[in-house]
Amino acid sequence: TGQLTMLEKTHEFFQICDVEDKGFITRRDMQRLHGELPLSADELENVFDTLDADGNGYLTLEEFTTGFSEFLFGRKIS
Amino acid sequence: DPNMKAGTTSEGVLANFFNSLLSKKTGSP
Repeated sequence: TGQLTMLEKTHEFFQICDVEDKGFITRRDMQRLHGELPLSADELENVFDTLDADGNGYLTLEEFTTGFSEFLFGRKIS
Repeated sequence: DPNMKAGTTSEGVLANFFNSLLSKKTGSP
């Protein structure tokens, strides 16, 4: 159940970022959070780069989930 | 150690990001 809750939370967070419901998050979506979240534009950029593991400029739900797992468990999950 | 610092920074910023999302969800009506 813990895992399910985590997935639900991840989905909620993903939707906060993906306001247009595209199914992915772009760098621009991330910058839009500046002002909503107490993070600087630089920090948001850093978050995007960290989460965008393949560096293609699109943050998928899968990449987002992986990043959230890393945050929760403090290490990469393969 | 610059590598160590970079790692800590991005982990910290990630934690900050998700913590902010968490408090955004629970904090605001």
